[in-house]
Amino acid sequence: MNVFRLAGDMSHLLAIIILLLKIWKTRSCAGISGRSQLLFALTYTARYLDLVTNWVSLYNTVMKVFFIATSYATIYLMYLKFKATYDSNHDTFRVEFLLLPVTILALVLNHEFSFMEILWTFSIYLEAVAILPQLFMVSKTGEAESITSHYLFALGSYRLLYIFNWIWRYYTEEYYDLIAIIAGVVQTVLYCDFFYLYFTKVLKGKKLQLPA
Amino acid sequence: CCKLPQKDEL
Repeated sequence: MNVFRLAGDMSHLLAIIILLLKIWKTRSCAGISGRSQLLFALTYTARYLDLVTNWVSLYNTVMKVFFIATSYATIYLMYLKFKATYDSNHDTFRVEFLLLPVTILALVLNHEFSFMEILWTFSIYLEAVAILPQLFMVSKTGEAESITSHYLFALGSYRLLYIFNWIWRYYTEEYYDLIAIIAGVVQTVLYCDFFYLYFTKVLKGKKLQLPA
Repeated sequence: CCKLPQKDEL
């Protein structure tokens, strides 16, 4: 554990809390992509099945349980409790275009052809692109509420901080995992455009609005 | 051959 890793995890935690609070306080999930949330739930389910086979630490276990539980809680809020506020008309990204290539890639490019390892690889690749339905939704409506922008910023920062963590670990422990690193870089790059808008608009008190 | 390192990241 180093400072980048901890900051990354905290940023991830913060993103989820922001999202849940937004939905809960406003009693609405308007502007949030249910498809991205479904992909995240699938990501954490596939990755954290090792909860039962691999003990790392109490921190690790608590975080994994939290990520799985909150991903399903979000889906419950979006598709059941506050279903009437879910903006499904704008949430039209075809997730099969992500799931199919990600599945094939996980079967071909992995460290070991075993059930758990392929599930882990699948989750790493899927996480990298899981935000695309959400970003697509923002570009389709041309705007995002400030709170949604803060959520996206925290979520995007998390993998960026992990990249610094991987650089740190490479030099201090000679540890690196190419699959995680490349997917993490792709994941972060997908947020670049959003980061730019966040710094130039949202932080100056303006609403995130895309040029028409 | 080589055992994979333990996955300790989230």
